[in-house]
Amino acid sequence: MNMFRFLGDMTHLFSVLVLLLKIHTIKSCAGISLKTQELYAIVFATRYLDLFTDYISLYNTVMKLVYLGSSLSIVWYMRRHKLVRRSYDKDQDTFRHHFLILPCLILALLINEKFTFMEVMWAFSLYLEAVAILPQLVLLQRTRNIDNLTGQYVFLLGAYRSFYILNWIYRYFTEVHYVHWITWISGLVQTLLYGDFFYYYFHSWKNNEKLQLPA
Amino acid sequence: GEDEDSHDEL
Repeated sequence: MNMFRFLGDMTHLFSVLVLLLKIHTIKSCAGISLKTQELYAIVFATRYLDLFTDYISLYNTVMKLVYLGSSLSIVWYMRRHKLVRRSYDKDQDTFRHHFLILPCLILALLINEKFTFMEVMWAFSLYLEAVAILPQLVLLQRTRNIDNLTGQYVFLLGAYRSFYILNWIYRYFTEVHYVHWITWISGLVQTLLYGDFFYYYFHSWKNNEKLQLPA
Repeated sequence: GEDEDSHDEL
């Protein structure tokens, strides 16, 4: 495992843990899209079906369980926790996320590395991850609420995307037969959409700062 | 080996 991949995993892990810890500590999820968090939970659940069939390494198994556990915990907090659910911007978080799932499933049935249940689910998880940030992007544009979307969360997600792309480039040049078009293209789409999210975040942040400054 | 498995990434 190269350093880019490891740093990518770590920043991805911290982005989820930071969000969970923040929700747990301040008992609020204002500004966070439940739709996006549910999509991430589905992404992890469908990608890591191989937990039951393949053993790659202890590292992989532990990381998969932590990603699954933490993303399901975030969804649980937002839906079930007495205080946290009250802070959820339900009326603003209106993106029809269910309509993302079916196209991703159809695409996975059509474009996959092998037409088996596991491979179709793997491809589905990649396509869904690529677009999972969309409800969060819409919520951010609508509410301009950047209180909870801390710089850390935005920074960590961006670092995760960047490190994974560096990892693919590194592996392409150092390993034989390392070519994964599905992973790369969906990863690239995800990074572009994230770039949009990043842009709006900083735009809102800058405007909010400006408002606080004396004229 | 590791490079034979296409799904060794998270």
